[in-house]
Amino acid sequence: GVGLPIAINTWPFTNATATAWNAVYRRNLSAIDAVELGCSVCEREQCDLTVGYGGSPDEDGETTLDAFIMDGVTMNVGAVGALRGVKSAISVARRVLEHTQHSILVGELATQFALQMGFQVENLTTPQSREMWQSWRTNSCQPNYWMGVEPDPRQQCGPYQPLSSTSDRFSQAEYSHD
Amino acid sequence: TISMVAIDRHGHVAVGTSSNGANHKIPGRVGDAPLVGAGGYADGTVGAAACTGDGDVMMRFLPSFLAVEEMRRGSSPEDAAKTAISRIAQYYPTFSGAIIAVNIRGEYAASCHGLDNFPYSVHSPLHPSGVVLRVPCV
Repeated sequence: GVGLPIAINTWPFTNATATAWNAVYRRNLSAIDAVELGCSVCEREQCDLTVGYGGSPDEDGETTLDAFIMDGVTMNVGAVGALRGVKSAISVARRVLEHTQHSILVGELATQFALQMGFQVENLTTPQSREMWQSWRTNSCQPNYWMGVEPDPRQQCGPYQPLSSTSDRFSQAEYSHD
Repeated sequence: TISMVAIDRHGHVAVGTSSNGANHKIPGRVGDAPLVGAGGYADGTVGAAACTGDGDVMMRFLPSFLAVEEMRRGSSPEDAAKTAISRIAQYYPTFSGAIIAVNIRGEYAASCHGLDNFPYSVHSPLHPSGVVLRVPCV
């Protein structure tokens, strides 16, 4: 088609798009190469701090990475979830695609897989992500994703535990009345 | 999150995503980015789609898969993207997210919800120097 080749991605991460375009247009590489190269740019550049190391710290202040790559010709998939300590998540995902019969590896065990594939373990925390986390802690851990637990997650940090049945009844009595 | 679709000179389609997830997530949480059909989906006979946004909500609707299936049924990328976003909005009217959809002819579109004129980046023969486009949300 007249519209091919093409590289397109969410958000104005133009260096990533340009790299993918260069791969398919000038270097005559495959689409899967282009996607890996393009997403890798954002992992290195920490696009909007929503990609790569040093962003979106979890409740413990740790940055973990999710990545996925899919070949539309073979319908083969490789993915990693909650990958710890490895910066090149999209490339690890591609190793899952190319060197396993699985589709997704997660967590610390995905890190062990990455090590076998020759990747290095590095600290994904940066001074900026630590500051984001400390600011969140200072703000009583607001906002957070907990519900139905005590202490009240809208006011306090954890650790939390499920609301006891007594608390449930109290809650109902308190909020469901005429 | 970056979610990307590429189609090479041979018409081969691929999709990829990379994300560090949600701020202050509960440790162990995984978003939509690594999930097939949620963060992205590709079918070499149809095209591909890729998403960004509130992954905890979006993953429940497999929007990338839905958009590709809509294109398989003959929808344009624009209509397919809108269908996928509207399906989520029907159940979660306050969710924020976006999708890009591309067919194997290189026609593309985006749709979004809860964002301000969602921007996406394109390089193609029509835009060899690259362009950032914006789409108003449904």
